[in-house]
Amino acid sequence: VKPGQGEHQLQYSYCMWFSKRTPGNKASSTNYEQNIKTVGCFASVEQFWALYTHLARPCDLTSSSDYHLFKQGIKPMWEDEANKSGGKWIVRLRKGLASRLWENLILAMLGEQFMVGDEICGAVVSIRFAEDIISIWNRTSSDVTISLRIRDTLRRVLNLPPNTIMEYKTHTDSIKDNSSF
Amino acid sequence: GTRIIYERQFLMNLRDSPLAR
Repeated sequence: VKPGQGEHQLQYSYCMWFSKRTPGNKASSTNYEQNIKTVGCFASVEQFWALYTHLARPCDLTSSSDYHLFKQGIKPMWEDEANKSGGKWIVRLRKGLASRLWENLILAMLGEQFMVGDEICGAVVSIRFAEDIISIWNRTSSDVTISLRIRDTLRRVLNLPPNTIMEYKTHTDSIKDNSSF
Repeated sequence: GTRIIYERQFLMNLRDSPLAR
């Protein structure tokens, strides 16, 4: 993708993906890859809005759905080259907050608010039965300085209360226990 | 090199630009 004439180019191009886990299907990386579909890619602010405004808001999705917004070339999978040594910050949200906080999160990512070089890989919003979860993925889970900067930026851009619990999980741990959260 | 940084409000303002629709 390329920005159109007169459009505001983003630092990186991104692709939006959507996945929905079918009930009764055991999680595995094979059916994960089958269940995840690209929704669209964009390189400019205008292209982002043109896509985003046509998508259902996270709060209107049914349970077990996820949006994944990743830099172009990075698959939203633990095993991807960019992700395999990485991890993610996880914030659990009570129902009703996901749409607004997801928008704030992705605007911060697209606008390069995290200030961690090319460390950010993407962001995910996960709609579940009793809670929703947003997460932001980075390349190098072993770099504490980077991960703390991401956490602090996340807290600021989401305007989270100081007592909000934020968990960091490496993708190798996710692979080991075959679980995202 | 220089990074392209956009504040939230700037991005919001572009939401209604004709190119975004």
